[in-house]
Amino acid sequence: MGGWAIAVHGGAGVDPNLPLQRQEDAKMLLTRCLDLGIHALRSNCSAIDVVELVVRELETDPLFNSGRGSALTEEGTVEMEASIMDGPKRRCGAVSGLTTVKNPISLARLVMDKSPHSYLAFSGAEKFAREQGVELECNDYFVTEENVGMLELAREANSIWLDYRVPNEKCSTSVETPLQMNGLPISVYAPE
Amino acid sequence: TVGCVVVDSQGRCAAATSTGGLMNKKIGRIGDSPLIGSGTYACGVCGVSCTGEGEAIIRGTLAREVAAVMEYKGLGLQEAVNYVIEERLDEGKAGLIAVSSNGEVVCGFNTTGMFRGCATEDGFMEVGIWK
Repeated sequence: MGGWAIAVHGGAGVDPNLPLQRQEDAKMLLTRCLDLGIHALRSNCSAIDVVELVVRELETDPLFNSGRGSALTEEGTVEMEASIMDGPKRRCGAVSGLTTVKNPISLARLVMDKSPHSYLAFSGAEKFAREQGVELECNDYFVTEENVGMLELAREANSIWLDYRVPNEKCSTSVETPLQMNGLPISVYAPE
Repeated sequence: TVGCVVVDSQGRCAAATSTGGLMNKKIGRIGDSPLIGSGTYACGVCGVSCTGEGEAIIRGTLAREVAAVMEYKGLGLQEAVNYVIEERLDEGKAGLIAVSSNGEVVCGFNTTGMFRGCATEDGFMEVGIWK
């Protein structure tokens, strides 16, 4: 058997013109999260505890699209979701539609450990969060100025975006652009 | 979307994924991140966390697919990730990180870039954005 290993990510689909400073900020956050996980692994923490610990750090920092700094809905609000899975017994927990839970991944962990279910969503998940006493924030806490600006751009381009995708000139000016999902015409998904 | 996958010194794998979803998404939209088997999966063989175009990841049950080709086709982790990224996404764009129970760690993506970092017990450590 090999030793321990860890990987973290902050999203795929990066704007090729992302400013260098933003790239450096992202690398620093990823390095900080790796160091956090490495320290925990060297202290013999279990894999399930380490993935929760690291994702909490990523949710709390506003740089990436999760927790604070989450992408905004068409109404300018935040709806968060998360899931966690423990390999040995394939236990799992998931949550969706969260608007006040500071660390969604920890609520997903509680669904796995403290509920008879594997997935709770929207008002049921928020009720479970209050019962479990997890840290709550008002929805504004999760909204960043930068994402308000990004939402405006997405609305102007009449499209739905992945992380860090900024419209190029043509799509932000051509009003006849069909509704887009992830930069593809919605028709790609319509069959579903 | 953010994620973390870990295999600990006892060979146990785990995976976690968290997200705000898509900018300008409809209220009530659920993506791949909370769906076990799509955005997140872990078993005795590997742990996987995915990110990218949620609808494509869901249709490809991407995270479970990595474990499945390892279990049923006997692929190693790197081959399994390459196979899934190349063969299971149709026109979709996505990326994933994965670890195996024998201490391997892999990242694969077909997008313009992916924010990722990885480290192993023997001292290897890498942080990157572009291919």
